[in-house]
Amino acid sequence: QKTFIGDQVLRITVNNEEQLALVSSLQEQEHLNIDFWLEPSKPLLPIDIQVPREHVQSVKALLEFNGVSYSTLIEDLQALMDEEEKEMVLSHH
Amino acid sequence: KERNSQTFNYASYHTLDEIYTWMDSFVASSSGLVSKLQIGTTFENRPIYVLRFSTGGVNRPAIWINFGIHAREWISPATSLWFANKLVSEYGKDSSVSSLLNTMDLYLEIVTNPDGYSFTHTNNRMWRKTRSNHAGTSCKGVDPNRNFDANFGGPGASGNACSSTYYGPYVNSEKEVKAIVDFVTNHGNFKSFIDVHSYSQLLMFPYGYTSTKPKDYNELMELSKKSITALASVHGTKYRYGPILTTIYQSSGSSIDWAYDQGIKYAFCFELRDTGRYGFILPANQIIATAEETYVGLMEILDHVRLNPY
Repeated sequence: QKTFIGDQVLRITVNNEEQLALVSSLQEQEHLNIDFWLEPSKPLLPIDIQVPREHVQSVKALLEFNGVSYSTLIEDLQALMDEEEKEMVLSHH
Repeated sequence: KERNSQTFNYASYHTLDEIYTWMDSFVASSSGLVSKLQIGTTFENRPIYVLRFSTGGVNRPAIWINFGIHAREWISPATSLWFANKLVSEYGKDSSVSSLLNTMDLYLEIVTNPDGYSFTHTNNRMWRKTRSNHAGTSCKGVDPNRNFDANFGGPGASGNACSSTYYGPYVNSEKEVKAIVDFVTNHGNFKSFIDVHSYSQLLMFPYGYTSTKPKDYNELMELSKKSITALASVHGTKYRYGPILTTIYQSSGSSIDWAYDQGIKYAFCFELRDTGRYGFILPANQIIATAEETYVGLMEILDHVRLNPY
């Protein structure tokens, strides 16, 4: 079973078309393995991306360097899924 | 095992096997109002089921609602189970539900992408696509909501088989998509087609593949506003609404664009709630609240469909 230990989900808000294009370009960088939960659409609408643990710092650095604001929506994706799993097991009991 | 549909825990997420077992007990306890149809099989040979709510008549005008075409959107099938149970319990008590089912048939596809859904429970919680194999690539799966015959392969879908929005090798290549297309086409009397996703709180209508407004734009805008206003009255959840392209982004090959181009005027797509910023991992304690508000929003649309035959 695939695990997501340390993966983070970032909520990005872009202010203009230039920033939008920058975030959209992350989709083409396959080595980063970023999963777009909410895809880029237009400025001011949120973009949610799931970033693998090993790329969290570099993606954040890239956003900060380009003045793109973001917040960390989910600190550790696996922790949230463990919680979900626990709830399902409890419900069975 | 869940013993019957009344003791079933609607406030929890369930595996595919549990949902399929629930369907049988639900049908058995619905006093003939609900039947189960198999409309096809998946790539991995799982049955694809639809629940039919009908009070009789031949080929009555009908409503189609499918849930969770993207496997990881667990809140959608969870909402559909509650919705199905609510319809049965309200029939004969609530005038909207009774009038609706006395004049129209309703078809619910509870789990639209069974292979993908099962995969999210066993291998990868974040899986979105089908599980099909196609020649020339080692990447599996197609985005079923890019695989319909609505500007197939156009902007807003990917030709890269490894992408989560891969449109597939050809139109209706996915058995899960073809099952819907064949069923809806052969039935021939659907008046509404609703595709329920999550998350981000949107109610959308065609088009996604073009900026051209649908000919029923004004009516669909007004109805959307009415629906999301009613929905918000339950728990205060705010939705945005409008055509797919202007509300979120351009997408080709989507189900509701296909349905609208088939002549099904009331074609809508819901993106259910995530008010707590959990994405696809919406806590189970929000299932009932989501289902309650979605029911109210859906009933606004279904009432309108019933009162405006065409």
